[in-house]
Amino acid sequence: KISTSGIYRLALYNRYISDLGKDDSDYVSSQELARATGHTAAQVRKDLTYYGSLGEPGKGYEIGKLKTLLTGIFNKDRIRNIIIVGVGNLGMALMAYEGFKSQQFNIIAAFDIDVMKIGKSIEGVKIHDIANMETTLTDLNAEMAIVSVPASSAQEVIDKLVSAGIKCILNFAPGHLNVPEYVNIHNVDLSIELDRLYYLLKNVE
Amino acid sequence: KISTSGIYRLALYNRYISDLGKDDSDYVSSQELARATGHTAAQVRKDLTYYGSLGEPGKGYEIGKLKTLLTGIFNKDRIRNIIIVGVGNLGMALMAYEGFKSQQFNIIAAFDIDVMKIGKSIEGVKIHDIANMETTLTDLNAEMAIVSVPASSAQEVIDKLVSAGIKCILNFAPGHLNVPEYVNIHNVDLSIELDRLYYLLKNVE
Ligand SMILES: NC(=O)c1ccc[n+]([C@@H]2O[C@H](COP(=O)([O-])OP(=O)(O)OC[C@H]3O[C@@H](n4cnc5c(N)ncnc54)[C@H](O)[C@@H]3O)[C@@H](O)[C@H]2O)c1
Ligand SMILES: NC(=O)c1ccc[n+]([C@@H]2O[C@H](COP(=O)([O-])OP(=O)(O)OC[C@H]3O[C@@H](n4cnc5c(N)ncnc54)[C@H](O)[C@@H]3O)[C@@H](O)[C@H]2O)c1
Repeated sequence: KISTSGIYRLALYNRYISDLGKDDSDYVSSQELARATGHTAAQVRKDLTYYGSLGEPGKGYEIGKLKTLLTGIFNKDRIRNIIIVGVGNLGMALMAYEGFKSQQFNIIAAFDIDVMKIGKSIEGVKIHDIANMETTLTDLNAEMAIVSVPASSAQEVIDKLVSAGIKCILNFAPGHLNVPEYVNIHNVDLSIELDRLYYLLKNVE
Repeated sequence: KISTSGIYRLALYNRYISDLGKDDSDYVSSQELARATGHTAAQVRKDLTYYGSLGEPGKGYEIGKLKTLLTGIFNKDRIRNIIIVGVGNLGMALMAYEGFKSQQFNIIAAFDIDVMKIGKSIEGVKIHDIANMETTLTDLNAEMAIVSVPASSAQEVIDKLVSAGIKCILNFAPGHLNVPEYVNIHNVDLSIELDRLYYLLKNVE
């Protein structure tokens, strides 16, 4: 099995070639993939060889073949249903984000505690009352959840999601949140992205 | 020099120990850091040894010493000024995000094109007219910019930032954007975070 950072790199290569807008019969080099994702060309070659994809010397990797390989790994051949909890500023931006749809993620329901929001729809997705989440989820086939509520409600919301059978959570609320061993939670902290940039800035000064 | 993915790992260790809420005299093991960041304990040890930090056998790393080491790398001893362009749903969520302040990032100004927003303030930060950005920036000491405008305006906004002297850009708008060689642009695509999670879900089924 490949490490989670290996998966992250493959997801970056996948995104880069799907945004590239070149023909399937065109080629992309390991150097180009390395430059686009901030890794080394040797790491790119190692990752792709692990999955059986061998570049052609002097030419690189055929884009069509890479797409088939990467689609297989990330199982993009079917749509994945996600729910979102907390429809504030961040939640609204995520519901409107085209990048989810284009990557076959389908937001099928949203939940909030604010009576002014419950019952409304955003981008065609209905906002339900968090109090009814467990029963609402039994009728839906949701596989993953995005949590964008304030830090003060995050643990309680995550506990509800886990008891409703959600096993994958993308969490934006700050702080250390507890989940059982069998649940995958991934905490996004955008200030880390700024740290990386800042380090690069410092190095060029 | 360490690779950008190495920097990313260090930023993750740094965030984990600052959220941990333990005393500086406590210890953290390489296994714990590995579990929290999705890498291997061997990779954690390799990263920290590279920077001269040696754990104590059986005990791990002293948290106080690790904090000093990581603060030095990410230069947290001074506040870094950032600007934000595009104060829509995502921009507002980023302006309100406590995580930036706690990591010594200070949003000093915002820019937008919408006359209904220009002149207002969010969390004490004034929204300026993008048309005056170059002159407004000459009075400010901004080092980095966050771009959260629609894809259709992103390239034009990034060109303006580069000509105003900004060398580090955290971009959320989708698509392939061009910057000169000396500018560091980092594109955030949250659907990649979902890809990683989905792969983990698939593997446990
Ligand atoms: N990780 C990052 O990089 C990052 C960036 C920006 C914001 N954030 C975080 O994302 C979260 C949301 O930020 P925002 O700016 O959208 O906040 P917001 O206040 O605009 O929105 C929060 C929403 O959650 C709802 N809510 C509150 N308690 C709830 C509960 N128990 N159940 C269901 N819904 C509930 C509110 O009604 C509101 O609609 C915050 O925790 C913030 O710190 C993180
Ligand atoms: N990368 C990700 O994971 C992710 C997630 C969510 C949203 N997004 C992206 O972030 C961007 C913002 O999303 P949103 O939901 O906040 O959109 P929004 O429409 O709510 O906000 C866009 C803001 O940009 C302003 N704007 C438009 N053109 C401008 C220009 N030329 N100069 C300055 N300001 C300008 C608008 O007035 C508005 O305030 C979009 O490109 C969206 O695709 C990315």
